[in-house]
Amino acid sequence: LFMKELEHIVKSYEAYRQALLSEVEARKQRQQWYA
Amino acid sequence: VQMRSHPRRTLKKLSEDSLTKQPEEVFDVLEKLGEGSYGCVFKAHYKETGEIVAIKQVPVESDLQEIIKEISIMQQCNSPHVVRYYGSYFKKNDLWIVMEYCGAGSVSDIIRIRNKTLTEDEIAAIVQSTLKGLEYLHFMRKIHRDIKAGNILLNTEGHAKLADFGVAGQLTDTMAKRNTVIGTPFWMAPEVIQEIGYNCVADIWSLGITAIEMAEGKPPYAEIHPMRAIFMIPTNPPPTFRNPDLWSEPFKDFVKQCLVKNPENRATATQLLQHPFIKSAKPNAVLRALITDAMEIKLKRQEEEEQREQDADDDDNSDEDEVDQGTMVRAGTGDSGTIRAAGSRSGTARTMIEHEDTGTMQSQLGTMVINSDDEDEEEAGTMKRRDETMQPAKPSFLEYFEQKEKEANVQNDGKGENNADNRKMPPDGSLEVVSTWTVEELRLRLASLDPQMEQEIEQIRQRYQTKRQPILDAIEAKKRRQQNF
Repeated sequence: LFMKELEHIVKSYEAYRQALLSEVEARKQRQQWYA
Repeated sequence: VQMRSHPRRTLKKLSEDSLTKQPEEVFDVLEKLGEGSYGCVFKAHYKETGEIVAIKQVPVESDLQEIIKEISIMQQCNSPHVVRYYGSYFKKNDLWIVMEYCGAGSVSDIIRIRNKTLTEDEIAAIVQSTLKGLEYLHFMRKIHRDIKAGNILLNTEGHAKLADFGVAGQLTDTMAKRNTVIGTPFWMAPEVIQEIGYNCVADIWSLGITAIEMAEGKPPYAEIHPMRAIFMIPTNPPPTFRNPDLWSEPFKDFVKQCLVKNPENRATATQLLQHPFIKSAKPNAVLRALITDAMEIKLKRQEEEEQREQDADDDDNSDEDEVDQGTMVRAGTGDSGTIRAAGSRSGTARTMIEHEDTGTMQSQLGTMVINSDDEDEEEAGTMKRRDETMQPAKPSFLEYFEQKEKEANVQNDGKGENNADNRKMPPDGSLEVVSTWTVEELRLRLASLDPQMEQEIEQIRQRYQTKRQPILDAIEAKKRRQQNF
């Protein structure tokens, strides 16, 4: 159970990290497009 | 430094007379060899026979469960490839465990002291002895569960011996596969991490990782956060060498045979002893130069240290870090394949960069025990335990988390809304909120992500510990017996 909870936390944070990184990348591309 | 070229007389066990005396009457404690996972290890002179032994002194208030397991496993083993156990004493608040002395120290110590990785010849000789130790252990239906360079000791004759059985387990006929997550993350087999049950060949995976560690100075994924590595090991294909061109085909194939993800298809110790890489291994004498070199450096450092202590009584820098952060040279290849600490000067081709934080992570990352497999104690009839107030040892990877958390708190201190606590992850399924944040906000949230995750992990760890403690206490109450060894 501990490992399952641990896995859930790590996976959630990984998804969150990916979402943040994608958003940063999208903003960067948008910025370049505007430029 | 004097090398032994002939087998010494081997001590089997301490005499009855010795065991009834106080330990300081039986031994002259000579010098501290180092600090193990559960206490300090000293070199000592056994007065009765003149032999040199190692004594591990463990405070009784520490978690004795693992150390008692270690004693029990060592007691049952009788192999030149497994560190021998001679006897134990209770002295004031310490348990003294008398064991075989391996003068050259652990393989990881040797790598660190010399700042050099090992050659294939040296690796083959060490792996051959290790495989013999594993073959014996597995024949005895025992799993080591923490094979790594730090747990392979060398004596001055160049014989490698398995040590540190603190997390070893015993398989029974009715329990052919265990399902306890145990070991040191980077060396852990995928099936151990996945908790799908594992057997002796889990040690073979760890041996494959250890072979890479000896060749490259660190195991695969060492630069990745251990909690993330834990999820990568079962998911990714088996790890390989960072630069495969540097290594011979037999060596690469040997490691490949060890690092087979499906344990059913993984070779056993007996099979691997027939592998060309092992069959062509040179005699232990090939390790002599390595051992002499390491012991000379150690001796020189000790002398320098003594000199420094004498010279500078009021010098505040006497407890400086022993670990050299400098260049680690790949053995036998001049300057190619240099491992260097990040930030140091080196532009050589094929240079492997060891990041500073990686070193910290690896050095602080101890053996990890997640599910407590208390059935072990039920099986091992010779185990005894006496303390009532013991606290489970905190895994060092959590100390790493706490340290990171503290660092993050220091960084965020005084920044008000920049504090990690104010940047919690949005509830599940609402990640679209990220598009509403500014770039600065996104960056701040990325920066606070790791400390937050670590905080959550620590919280659930504590929650489970609170649940487990009353059960463990009840088990301990049942097991408390006399304390003779």
